[in-house]
Amino acid sequence: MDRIAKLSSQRAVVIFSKSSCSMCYAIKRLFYDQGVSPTIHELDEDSRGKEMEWALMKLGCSPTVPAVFIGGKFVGSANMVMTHQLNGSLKMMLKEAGALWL
Amino acid sequence: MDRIAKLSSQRAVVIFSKSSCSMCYAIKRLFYDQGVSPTIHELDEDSRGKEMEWALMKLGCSPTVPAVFIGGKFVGSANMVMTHQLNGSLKMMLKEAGALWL
Ligand SMILES: N[C@@H](CCC(=O)N[C@@H](CS)C(=O)NCC(=O)O)C(=O)O
Ligand SMILES: N[C@@H](CCC(=O)N[C@@H](CS)C(=O)NCC(=O)O)C(=O)O
Ligand code: FES
Repeated sequence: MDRIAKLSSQRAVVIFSKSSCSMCYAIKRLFYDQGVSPTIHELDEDSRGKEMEWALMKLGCSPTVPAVFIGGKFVGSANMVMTHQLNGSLKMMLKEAGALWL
Repeated sequence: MDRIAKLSSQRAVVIFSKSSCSMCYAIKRLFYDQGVSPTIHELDEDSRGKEMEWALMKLGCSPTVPAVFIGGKFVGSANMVMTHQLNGSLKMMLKEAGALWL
């Protein structure tokens, strides 16, 4: 099982990011503001970052970051997360994954 | 005169950007959608990119991109451009710089 598959299924919400990317920051904020603490992997600060970047591109994430997984399933990049947020389905996904209780 | 000062005063609208940055893309789109053709310098594709990045940081642009100049004056990064767009002052700045005629 490659590293992305392993890491993305370990927590309810996992985000692959780059530390200097402001779009990634905005998506992290979106989760924090809902009381959710996503697990963040900064590809540019991780010794296996390049390997993970390749794996994300093989998954079809191109450009690569932010790549958001909820409940082990790939949700998408910033556009997809915003779409789910705006139509209300993000909250449901977070509840199903056990990241939100209320 | 350093390279940033020289390049930013040559055209009505000048944007220092990075080709893989989606926030930079969004700001470029903002100008294109108003019929303005900004001059774009992609720091990651320019042989003097690192030198210009340092010069931008010395100007106080940190993080560095997008850095937007209108009429040779530094307007700011994405946040500042959006603020000017929302309060209507961006159009005035573009008209004053001769980038918009209507
Ligand atoms: N449309 C995508 C855009 C994603 C994007 O452009 N990501 C950029 C960083 S902001 C990227 O991965 N660039 C290539 C890289 O940094 O390696 C989204 O919805 O998030
Ligand atoms: N608050 C700034 C954010 C700018 C920002 O974070 N820029 C990032 C890229 S999206 C950057 O320059 N990071 C350092 C780098 O790429 O060298 C804005 O309004 O645009
Ligand atoms: S690198 Fe600029 S928004 Fe991602």
